[in-house]
Amino acid sequence: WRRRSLHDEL
Amino acid sequence: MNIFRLTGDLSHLAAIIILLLKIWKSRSCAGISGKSQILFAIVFTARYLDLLTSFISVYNTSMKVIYIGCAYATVYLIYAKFRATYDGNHDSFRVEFLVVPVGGLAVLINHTFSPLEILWTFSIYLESVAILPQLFMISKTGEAETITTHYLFCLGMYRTLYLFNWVWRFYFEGFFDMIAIVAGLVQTVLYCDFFYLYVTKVLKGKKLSLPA
Repeated sequence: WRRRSLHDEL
Repeated sequence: MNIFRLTGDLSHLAAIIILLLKIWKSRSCAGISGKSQILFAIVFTARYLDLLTSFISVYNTSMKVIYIGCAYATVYLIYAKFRATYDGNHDSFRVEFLVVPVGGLAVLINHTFSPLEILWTFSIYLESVAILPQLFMISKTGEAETITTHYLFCLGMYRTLYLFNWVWRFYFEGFFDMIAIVAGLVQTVLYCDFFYLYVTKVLKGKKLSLPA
């Protein structure tokens, strides 16, 4: 899911 | 994960630990803006609510928990444990001038109009300007302890390294997040003046003091 990976930073 | 992101995260962690240790060891938060620290606590809280909804990696989760924990510990030290040493008179930046426009912007410009996403966006925008009360305090008093400048340097390096990380991710993963990039650029630019002073003064063994 694109939105999930969008916020994979801190 | 690439080297820029990892060193960026570690730089961020170093900044947070330096500040905590400085306050703890000296039993004083003189020269530290409690307002900036409250803003950072709000930033982490709003952004890491996804701890409850999505799992990315053990690294990601543990760093988030550490950042949040340290942010609240710092606020506690400043406003409770060492409150007597808090320099409130010089910490006079009006934070509502940051929080209100940033909140409005997050509602207007975001990836998805949902509560969690708006809070994430709000945290990104707020982080980019959260250091302003601290910089304002230094400009008001005209000086900063050397350990405080190390803290600021690590904190500034963190977002600068993230800029390189985003260039990397764009080329190698085709990934880019315009909101994070623009806010990150703004955040980095705010540190430029400080970086200059850090290199020309602090690294040459002098205390950071501004001309009156």
